[in-house]
Amino acid sequence: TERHKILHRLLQEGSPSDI
Amino acid sequence: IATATSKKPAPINPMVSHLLVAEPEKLYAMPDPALPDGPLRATSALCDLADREIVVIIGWAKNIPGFPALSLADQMSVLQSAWLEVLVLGVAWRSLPCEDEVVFAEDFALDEEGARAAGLWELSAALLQLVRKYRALRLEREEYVLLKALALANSDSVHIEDMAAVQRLRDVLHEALLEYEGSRRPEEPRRAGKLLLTLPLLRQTAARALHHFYGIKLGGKVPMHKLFLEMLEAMM
Repeated sequence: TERHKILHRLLQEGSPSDI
Repeated sequence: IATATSKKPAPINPMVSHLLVAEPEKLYAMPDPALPDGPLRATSALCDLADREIVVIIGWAKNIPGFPALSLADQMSVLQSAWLEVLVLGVAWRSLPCEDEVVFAEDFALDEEGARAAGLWELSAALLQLVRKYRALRLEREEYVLLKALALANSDSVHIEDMAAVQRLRDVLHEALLEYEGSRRPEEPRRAGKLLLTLPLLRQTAARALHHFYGIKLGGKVPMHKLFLEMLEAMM
């Protein structure tokens, strides 16, 4: 998960902001 | 009454209706006007576009009925293995109305000359082969949205933990395709099969695109956003 943290966050939070 | 009823078009499959509504808005490449026209400008625009498309694809996947029911780990595995197929299918769909032109975005289409000048000819030629296949099939929007969801659910990632759940998602989408073709195209009983048989070329084209983008990453001359890099690395 650490290596794929942006995908993880987008799936969990659903917010595409602050990428 | 019987005649009027038989002339009424069959009601659209609920899965198809849902997928049509879930279709993302159009994206624009907006090539950097500060860069001189050429391979660097085109590649920069393409990498930036790909990064934004991945965000859109993740949001779109969450709207596919059944996808959010997968575990978070499996949602990640499926997306990591299939995002580029989804992206490539979108490019192929956008390119359908244009003969011999790849429409990467609404404001970024390349013919052969343009693709050669932009250093994108090899990738464009592979994409055009896929476009020709869908053009010959006269792919419809309803079929496109089903096929795109199937490309995602057809993931063969070795990291999937609950394969039965992914298989169920695949079955539901497959069933929707069969039902759609059965009601809309009864005169073409092999049409669903023909559409599914395009998936190997889609995967092959995505592999060519991966090779192209990974080469750019290794070249180190074009800035790439973190999410795009993360998703590329997940495929290597």
